[in-house]
Amino acid sequence: SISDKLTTVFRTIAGKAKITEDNIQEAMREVRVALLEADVNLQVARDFIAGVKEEALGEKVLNAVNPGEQFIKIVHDRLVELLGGEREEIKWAAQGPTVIMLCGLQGAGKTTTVAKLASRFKNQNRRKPLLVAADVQRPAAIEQLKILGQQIGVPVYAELGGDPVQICAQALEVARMQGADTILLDTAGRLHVDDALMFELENIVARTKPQEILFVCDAMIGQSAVDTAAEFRKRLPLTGAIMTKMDSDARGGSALSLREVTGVPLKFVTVGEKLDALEEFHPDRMAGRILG
Amino acid sequence: LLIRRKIDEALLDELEEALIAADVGPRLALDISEQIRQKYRNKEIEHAEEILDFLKNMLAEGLAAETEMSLGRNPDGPTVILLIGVNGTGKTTTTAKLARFLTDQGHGVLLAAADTFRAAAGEQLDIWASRVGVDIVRHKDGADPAAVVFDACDAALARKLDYVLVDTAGRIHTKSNLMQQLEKIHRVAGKKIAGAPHEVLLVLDATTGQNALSQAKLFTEGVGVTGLVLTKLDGTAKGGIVIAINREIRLPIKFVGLGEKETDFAPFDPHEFTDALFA
Ligand SMILES: Nc1nc2c(ncn2[C@@H]2O[C@H](COP(=O)(O)OP(=O)(O)OP(=O)(O)O)[C@@H](O)[C@H]2O)c(=O)[nH]1
Ligand SMILES: Nc1nc2c(ncn2[C@@H]2O[C@H](COP(=O)(O)OP(=O)(O)OP(=O)(O)O)[C@@H](O)[C@H]2O)c(=O)[nH]1
Ligand SMILES: [Mg+2]
Ligand SMILES: [Mg+2]
Repeated sequence: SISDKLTTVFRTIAGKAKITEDNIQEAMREVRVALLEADVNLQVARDFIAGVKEEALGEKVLNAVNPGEQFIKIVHDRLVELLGGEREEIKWAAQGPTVIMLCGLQGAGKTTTVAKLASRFKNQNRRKPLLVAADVQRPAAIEQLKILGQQIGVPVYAELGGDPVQICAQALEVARMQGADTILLDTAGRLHVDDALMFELENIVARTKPQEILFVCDAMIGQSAVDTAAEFRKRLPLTGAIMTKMDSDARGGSALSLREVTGVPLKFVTVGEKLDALEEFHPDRMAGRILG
Repeated sequence: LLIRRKIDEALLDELEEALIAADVGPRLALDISEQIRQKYRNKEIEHAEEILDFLKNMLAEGLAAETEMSLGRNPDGPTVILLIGVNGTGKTTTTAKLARFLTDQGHGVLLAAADTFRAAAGEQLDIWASRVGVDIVRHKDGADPAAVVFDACDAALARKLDYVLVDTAGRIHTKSNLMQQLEKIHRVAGKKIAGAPHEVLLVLDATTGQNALSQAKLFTEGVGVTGLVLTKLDGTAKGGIVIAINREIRLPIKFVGLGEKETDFAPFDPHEFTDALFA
């Protein structure tokens, strides 16, 4: 583990701890490798290490009984600080319905997640949600959302065939008629480099003016998370992110990349296939997981 | 001489970074750049300009070596192919693509909808079956996946078909009960048709980072993997993690997924792959 490695870095032959410029450098290298193996983006890892260097050369480490431990603490605390900040809940509309749009790459977990959110908002926040099946492209995507909606007792608005932008716009009207106060838009997975489909998302945003635009990201994503997130952020006013499949052994370093590149907070994580497998994001747990 | 040496140090750093950016992983990226540095010192590489080509070739050969690129084949009856992998990697879509690939070659193909768990999984594969024009065996939601496979093998034997493609549910590789379920599917297939499954394809998402190593290891330990399919290569991710996997387990990459249509599918080409890695 990284703690073992750092303890070794700062230990001399006599078994006592010793700090030198050299082993601080070595410690930084070990942390860098740990971050990269956790899928933190290369540039983000570099910036992060540069950010802790000053503190690492400071009093706390130099005078510490166990410098390796102190070093880890600095790294861990800094990670928590970058990942966390204030816990942000959903930006509920002060008046009228709240529109929440989910977007992301193919297979990230959007459809499953949008149903989990609907269930949570209904049961914990006493909201009256409407799910909107705006993926008209993937085979049986509408059916998938309808089944999930049934399982949690939330209505699903869908149109067979048709244009996702129109469907979302129409959903606002349907919500008004049904008295739904929370409209959740499930969009089709898409590549950030697919101009036409990114434009489609921009149009959905323009027509429905969501209070929340949540980027759904798979915890196992690697280095390309930065390009992906940057492009989504460039084209859409993202307000948050959700990291999925955190029940796997993926370290989830993309969480740091996401935060650094988009500036948006991770609001939730999902931890399984069942519809109650949705949790609030905990920066300290994530930091520990990334560091391994 | 000094200037020439300076150029390639910077170049070696650049190559190491490109490898990391491609998800090869930090330790292997360093290893590889060290290897290249050695070859350059030993004059196996003459000029700095040759370094990139040398590296591409070295990586491509590594991926091609011991690679049985063709699909496993049953000489005495239907060939059974299992498609397995973590949630959302593209198994169902790949099953459809593989069906199209095989029917284009004139083979008779049957699909087995062995994901009886996820919402609309059967419907999704059903739609693909009609699009591609192949038969499909489906049971009710919640049915035993192994029973679906059993029936599908029966049907393929009866209809004298060449391939049974088994689409399984996505599963996290660290969940032992789900790995056991997969192992049961494997066993049942083997009881029904000798030697089945003749191919077990692990479907990997090209955007996956270092976790793909854990996936490859645990799926191989759990049920045995005979080949990889690397999907979503039409995105910006390079899928370099397969180079890291290749160092640890010999898993031939058989196909790549290049989009969401049934024709967005091709046999793996190591040289094309390594070219794209540094593009
Ligand atoms: N283990 C696990 N599986 C998950 C999680 N979230 C989603 N899944 C699974 O991941 C797979 C993909 O989920 P979907 O909801 O269909 O993903 P999507 O983003 O809507 O996919 P597209 O619409 O095709 O882009 C399904 O098998 C889900 O059950 C999670 O937190 N943990
Ligand atoms: N761009 C792109 N998308 C792909 C590719 N392969 C699959 N997809 C998309 O990825 C998403 C998930 O594909 P599925 O085939 O449902 O994945 P799966 O592994 O069967 O998912 P689960 O059964 O839920 O585990 C869908 O939106 C597919 O269209 C590919 O090669 N390129
Ligand atoms: Mg979906
Ligand atoms: Mg599937």
